[in-house]
Amino acid sequence: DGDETGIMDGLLEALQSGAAFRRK
Amino acid sequence: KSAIVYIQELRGDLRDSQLLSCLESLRVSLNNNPVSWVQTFGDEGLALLLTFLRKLQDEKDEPGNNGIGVKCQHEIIRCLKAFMNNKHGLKAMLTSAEGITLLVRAINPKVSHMMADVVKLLSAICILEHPDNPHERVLECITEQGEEQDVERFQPLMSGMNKNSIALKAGCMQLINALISRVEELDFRIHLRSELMRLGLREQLKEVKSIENEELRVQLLVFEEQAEEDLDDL
Repeated sequence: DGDETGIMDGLLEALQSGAAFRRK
Repeated sequence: KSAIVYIQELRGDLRDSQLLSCLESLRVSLNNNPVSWVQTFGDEGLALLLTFLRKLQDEKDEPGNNGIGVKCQHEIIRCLKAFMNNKHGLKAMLTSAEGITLLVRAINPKVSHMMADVVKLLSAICILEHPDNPHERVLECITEQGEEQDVERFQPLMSGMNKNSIALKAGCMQLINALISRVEELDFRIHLRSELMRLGLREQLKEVKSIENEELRVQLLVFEEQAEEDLDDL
């Protein structure tokens, strides 16, 4: 959905919680 | 105010205090209006923000800088964060010629609160799944900026780690983790870690361990786990 907002907020949250770094 | 009115204002000859109040109001609008509003602000609005950011960065060492210029720079960074909070804005920023370069130039350890926001935004850009590999561009820009300033490329990050601000230490650790974790080649990840250690990260990590803070603890754990996994693979 191109109108979705909060992308940056989501990325920042994933970085802060460490979830962004979990190996797939 | 409509997005068009902001564009007209930013095109005009704004003095520092007028610019600051325009940017503060723009940030609120970018945060609170629908995506269509941000889209109308669009490439043209982004280009104006980036032009102001470059101009203010170039002026930073001129005498008579009373601090408003720095406040305006920080407000532009906050506007960029709000602008990039949707796919259209994010794409516009990634495809702009100077967006990432100017964010990297804003890594200024003399302004801890702004640098903390900047390194977090750059970390977010690094972890984006995108065919252009944004983390490579971020690293390239960091390297170019180091060459331009004639310092080791990660020296500004190490200076940030040295500051008292926990938010800044955590932001720097995030960017280090984001940069290293996205690199595909094991050798290069190990190379980046040793480059950072040589610049003093080892001592910084010891200090970080002694600080009781959840955000720092998470980043430290990520750094150590990934380093261990890579050593095992090696």
